[in-house]
Amino acid sequence: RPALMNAFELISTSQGLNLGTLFEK
Amino acid sequence: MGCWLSKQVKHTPGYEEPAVLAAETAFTVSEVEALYELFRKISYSIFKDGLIHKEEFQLALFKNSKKNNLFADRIFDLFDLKRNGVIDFGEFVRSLSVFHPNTAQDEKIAFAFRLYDLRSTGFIEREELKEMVLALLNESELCLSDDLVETIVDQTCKLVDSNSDGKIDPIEWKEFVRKNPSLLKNMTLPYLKDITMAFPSFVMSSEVDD
Repeated sequence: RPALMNAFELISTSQGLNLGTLFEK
Repeated sequence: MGCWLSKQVKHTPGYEEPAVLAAETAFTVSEVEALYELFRKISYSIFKDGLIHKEEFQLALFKNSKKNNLFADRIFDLFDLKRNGVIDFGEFVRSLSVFHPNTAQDEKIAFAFRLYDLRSTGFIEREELKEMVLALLNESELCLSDDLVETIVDQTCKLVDSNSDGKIDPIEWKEFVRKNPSLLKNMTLPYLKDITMAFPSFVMSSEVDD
């Protein structure tokens, strides 16, 4: 059976969780 | 007549000495000074009061002050340690320290748990997990059927909820993250190690006059 996506893996890709953009000039 | 200093350095409200913040966080004094420059930039972007309001946080994250996002809201709320609706400099530095590459993994695990525990019940519940998946899908314009969303949420709960009580507690979360360390990748910002290079002007001029 193919492995289903783990919901937390999905969530961790959210743009709202990418604080790196704070450091973009 | 005495001679008064003609210029006084004006700090933002809630300013704390870099040495104090450096002692409490993963940052060096010069890194805290560099963060002050970033903080000033964000906190003067709209309201110009030296405190980061949610709209300013959204503007810095998304280049759009009106873009609401469940996860950005959660991060803002966790950064707002005093729960007064704004982020001051001390809160900004202490919270960002969690994302420093040198910060202990356990601290990152605990922060991620609080982030996903949307209603602060001490557990990540199935409904919260589903709400986050739906928020992500909405943001990414990725379309998944309702059935598939339910299946993903169910499967994930089953994987993490080892005592099968229908919710994820901090111990289950910690065990799960230890087995799946990639879940913490968004809890580390490599930028924070190069912060003095990203914002060198403050470090060179030491104190900025208004």
